[in-house]
Amino acid sequence: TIPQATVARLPRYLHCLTDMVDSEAKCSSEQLAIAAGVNSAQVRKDFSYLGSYGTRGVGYDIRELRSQIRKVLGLTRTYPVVIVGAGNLGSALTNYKGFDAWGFDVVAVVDIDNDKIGDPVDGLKIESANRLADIVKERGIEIGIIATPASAAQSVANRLAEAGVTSILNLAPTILQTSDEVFIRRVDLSTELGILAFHRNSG
Amino acid sequence: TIPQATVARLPRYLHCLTDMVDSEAKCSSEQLAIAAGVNSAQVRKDFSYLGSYGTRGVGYDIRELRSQIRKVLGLTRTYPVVIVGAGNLGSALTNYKGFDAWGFDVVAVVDIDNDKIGDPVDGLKIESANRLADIVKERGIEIGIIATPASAAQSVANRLAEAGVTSILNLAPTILQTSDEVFIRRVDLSTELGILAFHRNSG
Ligand SMILES: NC(=O)c1ccc[n+]([C@@H]2O[C@H](COP(=O)([O-])OP(=O)(O)OC[C@H]3O[C@@H](n4cnc5c(N)ncnc54)[C@H](O)[C@@H]3O)[C@@H](O)[C@H]2O)c1
Ligand SMILES: NC(=O)c1ccc[n+]([C@@H]2O[C@H](COP(=O)([O-])OP(=O)(O)OC[C@H]3O[C@@H](n4cnc5c(N)ncnc54)[C@H](O)[C@@H]3O)[C@@H](O)[C@H]2O)c1
Repeated sequence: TIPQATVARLPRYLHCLTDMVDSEAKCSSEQLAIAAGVNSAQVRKDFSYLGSYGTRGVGYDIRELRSQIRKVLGLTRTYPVVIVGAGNLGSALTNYKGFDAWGFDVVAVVDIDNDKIGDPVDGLKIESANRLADIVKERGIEIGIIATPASAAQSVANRLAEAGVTSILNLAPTILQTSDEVFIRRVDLSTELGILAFHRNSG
Repeated sequence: TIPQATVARLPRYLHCLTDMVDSEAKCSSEQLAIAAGVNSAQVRKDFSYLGSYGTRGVGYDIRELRSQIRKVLGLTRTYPVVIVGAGNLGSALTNYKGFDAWGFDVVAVVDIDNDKIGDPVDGLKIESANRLADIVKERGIEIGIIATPASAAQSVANRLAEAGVTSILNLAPTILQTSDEVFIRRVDLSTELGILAFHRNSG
C-alpha cells in the first residue's frame, strides 16, 4: 500500500502537474521536484508506489501522471460536502470555487443561528443544523467540514459520524475524539503562525 | 535543538493545556496524550526537549508547562501581521479574534482591487498593496499571510521578502520559490480534502 507521507504529497504533485499540463507534455523528476518543493529522489520514490517510472532522459508523461494520481486519490468522481458553521470562515469556504476543480461539491451549509438560517451563500441557503442527519441522507453527503467555534466542534463531529459522515475536515482549534472508522484531517491556522513564530525566535 | 516534528506538536499541546488550565493544576502525560491525539511516550519525549520532566505519579504543572511552551515558541510578545488579499478568505482571517490570544496582531490588510481599498474590515481599512513596503516598515510587520489567487502568490511573496517579511503563511494553492532566509508554512484546504478522498477510496 502507499505510505501516508506519499499520499500527503500527491495533491501537491497534482497542483504542479495541473499548472504544467497546458504548456508541457513531459516533465522530469527534477522539474517536478523544484515545483513541488521536495527533492527529486523523493519524487521518483513516490511515483514508484503508483507504478509510474518515467523514461530515463525523457521523464514522465504529464497527462498520464495526472490521471494516475487522480485515480489513486479517488478524484475521478464528485464528493458531496456539507459545511457546518456559516460564520466568517464557513461562508468563505462556501463561496470558494477552487473545490469544484477537485470534485468537491459543497451541497449544504448549516448553522444553529436563527438569524442566519435562510440567508443565501453562493447559490445555497443556510439551513438549520437540526436537519443535519436528514440533509446528509437526502444528498448523499460524504465529507463534513467543521467551521464552528471550538466549543461546538466535538458535538458536531459526533452528529456527523452518527449521520454516517466518516470523513471530516476540522477547522476548529480543538482535537476531536472519534471512533476508529472516522477519519479526520485538522487544519489550525494559529498553529501555523505559532510555528512561524518559533522559527523567528530560533533564528 | 528541538526537532521540527516536536515544534509542530507544541501548539497542539498549548491548545490542550489552555483548555485545561481553568479546571486543573496538574496533568499526566496520559491525559495530555489523549487530549492532543498522540501517544503518551511521545508527550514525555517532546517535553524532555523543553527540559520538562514532570513528577512521577503527579504529572506536569499545567501553568508552568504552558509558559515553557509559550517561551519556546516565542509567544511571549506580539507579532504584527499583514494579510495580503482582502477577498473571501482574507476578510474572514482579518475578522478572526482567535489570533489575538496567541499574540498575532493583524495590523494591516492590503489588496489591489480599487473597489475594495478604503473599505472597513474589523476595525481596519483595506489599504493598497502598492504601499506594502511602507506599511511593513511603519508598523514593524514580521509575518505575512498570502490570501490572493494562486497566480499572484509568487509576486506577493517576492514583495514581502523584499520588504523584509521573512515569515510567510501561504494559503494560495501554489508552491512558492523563495530564498533560504524566507520561512514558509503552507495550508491548502483542497489538499486536505484530497487526502480525505484517498482514505475513502482505500477503505
Ligand atoms: N475565521 C478565520 O479566519 C479562522 C482562522 C482560524 C481558525 N478558525 C476557526 O474556524 C472556526 C470558525 O471561525 P469563524 O471565524 O468563522 O467563527 P464565527 O463565529 O464567525 O462562525 C461560527 C459559526 O458557527 C455557528 N455555530 C456554532 N455552533 C454551531 C453548531 N453546533 N452547529 C452549527 N453551527 C454552529 C455559529 O452560529 C457561527 O455562525 C472557529 O473554530 C475558529 O477558531 C477561523
Ligand atoms: N476561500 C476559501 O475558503 C479558500 C479555501 C482554500 C484556499 N483558498 C485560497 O485562498 C486564496 C484566496 O481565496 P479567496 O476565496 O479569498 O479569493 P478571492 O478572489 O475572494 O480573494 C482574493 C483577493 O486577492 C486580491 N488580489 C489579487 N491579486 C493581488 C495582489 N497581487 N496583491 C494583493 N491582493 C491581490 C483580489 O483583489 C481579491 O480581493 C486563493 O488562492 C484560494 O485558492 C481559499
